[in-house]
Amino acid sequence: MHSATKLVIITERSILDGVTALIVEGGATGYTHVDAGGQGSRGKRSSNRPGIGGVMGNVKIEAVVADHDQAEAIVSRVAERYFEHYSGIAYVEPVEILRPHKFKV
Amino acid sequence: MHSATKLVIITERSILDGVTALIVEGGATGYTHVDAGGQGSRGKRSSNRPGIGGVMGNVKIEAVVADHDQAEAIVSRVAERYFEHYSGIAYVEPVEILRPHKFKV
Amino acid sequence: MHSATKLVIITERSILDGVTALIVEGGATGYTHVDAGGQGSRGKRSSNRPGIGGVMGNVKIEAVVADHDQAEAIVSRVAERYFEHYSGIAYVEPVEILRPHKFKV
Amino acid sequence: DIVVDIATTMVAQLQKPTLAFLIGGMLLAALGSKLEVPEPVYKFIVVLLLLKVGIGAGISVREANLLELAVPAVGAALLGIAIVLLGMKTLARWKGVSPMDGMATAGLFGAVSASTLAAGMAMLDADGIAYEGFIGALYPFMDIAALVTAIVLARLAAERKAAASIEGGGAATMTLGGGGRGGPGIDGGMVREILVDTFRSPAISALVLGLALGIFARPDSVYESFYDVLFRGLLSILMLIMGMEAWARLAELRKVAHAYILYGIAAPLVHGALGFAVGVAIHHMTGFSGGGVVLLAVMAASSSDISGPPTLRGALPEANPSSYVGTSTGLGTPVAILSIPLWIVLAETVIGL
Amino acid sequence: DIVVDIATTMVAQLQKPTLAFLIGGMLLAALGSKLEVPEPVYKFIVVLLLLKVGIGAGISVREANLLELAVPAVGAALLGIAIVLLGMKTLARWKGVSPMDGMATAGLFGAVSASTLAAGMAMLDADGIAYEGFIGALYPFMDIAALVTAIVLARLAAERKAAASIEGGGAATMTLGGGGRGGPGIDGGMVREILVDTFRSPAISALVLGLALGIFARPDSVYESFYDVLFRGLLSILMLIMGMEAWARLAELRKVAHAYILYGIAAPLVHGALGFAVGVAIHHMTGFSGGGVVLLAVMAASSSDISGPPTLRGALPEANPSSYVGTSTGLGTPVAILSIPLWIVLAETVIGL
Amino acid sequence: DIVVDIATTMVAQLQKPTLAFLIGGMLLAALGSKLEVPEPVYKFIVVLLLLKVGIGAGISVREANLLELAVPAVGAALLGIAIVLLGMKTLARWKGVSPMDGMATAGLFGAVSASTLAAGMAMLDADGIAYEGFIGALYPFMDIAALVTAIVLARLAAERKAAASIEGGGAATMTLGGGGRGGPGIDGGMVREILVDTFRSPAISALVLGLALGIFARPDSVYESFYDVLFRGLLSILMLIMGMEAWARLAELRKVAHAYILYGIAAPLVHGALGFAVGVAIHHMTGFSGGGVVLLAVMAASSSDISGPPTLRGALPEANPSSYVGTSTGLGTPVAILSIPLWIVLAETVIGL
Ligand SMILES: Nc1ncnc2c1ncn2[C@@H]1O[C@H](COP(=O)(O)O)[C@@H](O)[C@H]1O
Ligand SMILES: Nc1ncnc2c1ncn2[C@@H]1O[C@H](COP(=O)(O)O)[C@@H](O)[C@H]1O
Ligand SMILES: Nc1ncnc2c1ncn2[C@@H]1O[C@H](COP(=O)(O)O)[C@@H](O)[C@H]1O
Repeated sequence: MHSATKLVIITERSILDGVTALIVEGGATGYTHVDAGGQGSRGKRSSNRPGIGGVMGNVKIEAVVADHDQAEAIVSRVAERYFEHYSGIAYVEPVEILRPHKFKV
Repeated sequence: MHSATKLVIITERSILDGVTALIVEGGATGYTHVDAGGQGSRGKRSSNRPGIGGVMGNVKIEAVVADHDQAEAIVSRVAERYFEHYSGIAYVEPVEILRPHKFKV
Repeated sequence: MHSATKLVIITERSILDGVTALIVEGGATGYTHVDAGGQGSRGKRSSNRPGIGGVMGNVKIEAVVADHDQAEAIVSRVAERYFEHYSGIAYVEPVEILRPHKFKV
Repeated sequence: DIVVDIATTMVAQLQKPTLAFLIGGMLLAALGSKLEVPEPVYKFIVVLLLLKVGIGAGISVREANLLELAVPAVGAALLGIAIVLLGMKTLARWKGVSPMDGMATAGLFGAVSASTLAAGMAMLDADGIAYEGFIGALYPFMDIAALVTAIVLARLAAERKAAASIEGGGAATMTLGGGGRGGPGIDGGMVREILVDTFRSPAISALVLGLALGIFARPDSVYESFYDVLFRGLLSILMLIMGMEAWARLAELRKVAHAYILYGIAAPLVHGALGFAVGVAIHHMTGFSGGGVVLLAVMAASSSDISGPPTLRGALPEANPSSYVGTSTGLGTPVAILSIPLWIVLAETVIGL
Repeated sequence: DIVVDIATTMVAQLQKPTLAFLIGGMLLAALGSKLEVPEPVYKFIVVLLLLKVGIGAGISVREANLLELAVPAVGAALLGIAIVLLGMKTLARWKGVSPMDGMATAGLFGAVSASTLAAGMAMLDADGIAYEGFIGALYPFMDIAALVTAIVLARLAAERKAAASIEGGGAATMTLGGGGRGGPGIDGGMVREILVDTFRSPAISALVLGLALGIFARPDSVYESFYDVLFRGLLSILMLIMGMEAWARLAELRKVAHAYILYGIAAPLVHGALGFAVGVAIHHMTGFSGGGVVLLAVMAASSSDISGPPTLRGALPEANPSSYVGTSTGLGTPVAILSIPLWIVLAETVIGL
Repeated sequence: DIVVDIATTMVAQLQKPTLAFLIGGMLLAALGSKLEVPEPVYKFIVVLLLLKVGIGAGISVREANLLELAVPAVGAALLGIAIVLLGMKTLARWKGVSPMDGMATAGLFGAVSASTLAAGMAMLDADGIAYEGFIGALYPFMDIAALVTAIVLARLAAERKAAASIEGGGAATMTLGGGGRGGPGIDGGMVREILVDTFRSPAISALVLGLALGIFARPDSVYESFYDVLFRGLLSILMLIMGMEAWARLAELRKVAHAYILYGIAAPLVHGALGFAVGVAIHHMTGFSGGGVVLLAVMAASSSDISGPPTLRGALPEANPSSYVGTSTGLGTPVAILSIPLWIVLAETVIGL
């Protein structure tokens, strides 16, 4: 198997489109996202409470990219662009993939 | 980037509040959870079948903490406290983070 | 803690039963799945748009198995069997577990 | 004669939408249909039905004198306790059934199922059989009495087992009498916690909210134009879901002991008969209507599928949910719903409707 | 004259809620509105509409003589098969369209869309035009005939391609005649599997359940008080969703060959005309009502958006879902719904309503 | 005298379903009930209510002369702007409140809450008090005027802060007058972007779609048989949800400055009085009905809980959502709904209903 890197960003649902645009610009061939709930430094956020017009919903976004530096670059850009005013965390982890051509642009 | 550890617990939805309380007590700055379905030693569990009053729903909880021993301590406590009578599994994995201050209490 | 391997498969919701059958055949003691949305080489897929009879929904399936080769074997089989005509990606990552007996058949 | 009567009523009732949708749902699931009613819609239908039952009961409690309600309420609570005790002496002692699982199952069968009660009301409405409006208010009495009894007795049994040696039979008797004054470990705090947990469960709070609104506010206009109008239609969808779910659960029952299957089929009938007997007694005491007797029997025969399981999962974690949820949703509920015509015929024969 | 007639009817019909909501939905999506009807609610509305169509058909099948139903049913099945064959000769042979994708698309266009049929019924109800109650029962005949034909023919074509050399033209003809007796690989088992899969799909099972309830049970009271009352309102929401979804799919169509766009616009009209012709023939044979002819044309013109896609995805994995789902939901359904007034005017002119 | 009058009306109104469900919901949440109405159902109810308000307004706008609508529309827009300015001078300058958070909160309180407006309409309908059908059409005027003003002024303040030195008071005045011709950074493009974003929000698009359908199509039949019939019932569920949500948000308010709590309680009353005064003025100018004046006051008193938050989150990311969402949903909405009887009594006393 070949080594690759997965980046994960957990942030507000309202900026999902913005973050995924940065991920694709950063060279990822795709991404996957899932509605989530959670708690962080800005209090509790949940993905399915009625009311609050969706402003308090969380989403977990992940993308597998060919190499570590690329993942770090994407995560830094997202943190710079959003994490000052929006809540969220980000991390990367090593993974192994079968078909490397699927993850190189 | 700095190294950190992510712990993951997949268990019954009805004890979500209890498990997250243990995670926060164990020193995590936050956690994220997602509704899940699955199959394990106690049969199939699904997150969105009508009926059965939510008793059979699963949830996947993850938390990033500063170091490995802290993660192991949290997972052991959760397993001790719940896994005798409730269904569930737990594991930890190494991750890299940008902003270490976000994950230290 | 003991080392183990987690495999992750992100693919179409309509073949969830088929993929999980292969995972269990491959020796996993269980699996967990979550509805997801995303974008890949075949365009955008989302988990909760009305219409399109569920054909365009995604799902993320993960299973922890005792060793690396077992995980690789399962992922290869799924890729061979489905990835020619169905959209999807797969990867494995190293994890650590508390109770090894839970993951050996 | 009665048997022929029952059989013809059963067939006539099967054609009524309520039972027909239940059977239709079971058939669909048996044939492997992928039809699914989304879970949020199911939850919403249950909330609407419970609000309708609660508001209806509240509006008539406002006008009824409290004494009329007191006797059936006590009867309902006693029935809940009796059903759990019966389960403790039978199912919990059976070979292959762990006492904890047995008590949890008996607790569910003592509690009440909102969908079964609603089905009973719809069938009486369709036949034009009158019943007291406050019947819905009996639901929490039987439901809570059964769940609390089951949890306390199961906890006691577990404590005793853990403590190995017997402390003397007296401890158990004291618990029955006073609920909270029992032996070691079962102090008042625990019973209060169970009560609070049961009242906070979605089903009981929706019902109690409906009751409160019916009594204190004047929701008559919205009740007639919305809750009552949609009731029969939403119930037919709920029956469809219950039928499909029952079949899915039956598959899970294959893994548990045969005792559960026997209990799942026989218990609703035995409990229904018990409820019927208590109902007839109340009928002679306070003039309780024939329709009311039928609904009391239906409540006794029913087993909780919505509010009971989460409460038991929290209070008795040792009990295996597949066995008590599977028996209640897979067998208890369909048998209880299908036996409703039985109590209607019995009431017609014994006291006249 | 007719053209002016059609134009004025179209404008008048556009003001009717059914078409107005569809167009409103498309406009909203085009203007980038973030309005969304949650998916569980959409699924529930579809289940309710199919139950209503099924129960309504079941109640009238109970009273109709089977012969009256037999002729239109055969006509519906033949139409389904004919539409697929037509698609095989045209779209599947087009440059830039893979035969597998072409056949899958033809299969969807031969199948029936529940929302289009419901829209047709609502428009006839609003104009007070009568039609046979059992029309809903024709849905499975056309839907299954089309899907099975498309899958069998596509599978055969794929087998032949894989086998490289031609076994002789006869194999294909045999398949047409008997559905299951065809060449290598297409044995009876496969057709049975497709049939079972189609019957288990959520849409067909809800429809068939409604039919069965209508025929065997007496759901008339719940039908009138719930299913029929909510029908027009829920349909207006469904039209809104279909309009929004159609626009979203149109964006996907940009990536596929132009042939799909042509087929998506022209095919509903051609298929509708075919359905109309068959309807008029049945009208002369068995006195089939004018409203019935319109609905047969609407069914033929429609393309499946609910039950078809999952069945095709399982049976023809090689086919690219963006092309057949995009063409059907993006173009087929809106064109079929907007052409309903056309068949109404034609029926008025040709046979009088 | 008036005070006694108001008190008795309040008590009588509390018994009406609308307020009773709101209070019931708050009580349930306060007692820790786990009752939950699923989020997709909540979203669907809101879409239905907005369509009903929109279609109703559209049908009457079709018949009304535009002048009658023009004056109240201008009044509504001015009210939206005035409320934001008031908030800027008071809340935004308060110690412990960041100007950005203050402006965002003022923007929400200037905007309109669909559930509060619907509650007002239901209460007037129940009392048989007439009001203009086009009232729903005023919603976008006040909502958009308030949100745009709040965002532009907040942006300006932020720019100025970032630019450190003051460019001269004139820049702010110019912005007020012309919306887009303001100082550095606030060009026409930005206002257009805010307008587009607000129009695309789910609530405004549902309302505007309803308006368009009411004006151009003839949805009267489906409006009467579905949207109007379900309105009161669905509103009672929405009130229940708002009550539960308000309590949950109150818990969050403990973490923010006390100023928000004061503003959350006092502002709806002050804004309502402002709306009432403007309404009375319009009444004398164009004969605006007493019911219309009440609804204008209700709209002014209300604070957006559905369409406002997402728009502000995108346009003012620096503002902390817990403070503005918490204040609006936790305090603003319940206070605004509970104050509806106040405006009814005032309208009766001042202009006669
Ligand atoms: N230590 C953590 N581990 C996992 N998830 C976290 C952690 N901290 C925060 N989160 C998630 O990130 C979201 C935003 O965090 P914050 O910006 O701290 O409010 C929360 O709602 C959680 O879902
Ligand atoms: N090997 C595994 N890999 C991934 N998830 C698992 C595994 N085993 C169990 N699970 C998940 O953990 C839940 C509880 O497992 P159990 O306690 O074995 O019934 C299941 O419902 C699955 O979602
Ligand atoms: N690089 C990637 N990282 C994460 N998820 C991906 C990636 N590429 C594709 N996916 C996911 O896999 C699904 C199918 O991908 P594809 O087969 O490329 O269309 C997409 O819908 C995404 O959810």
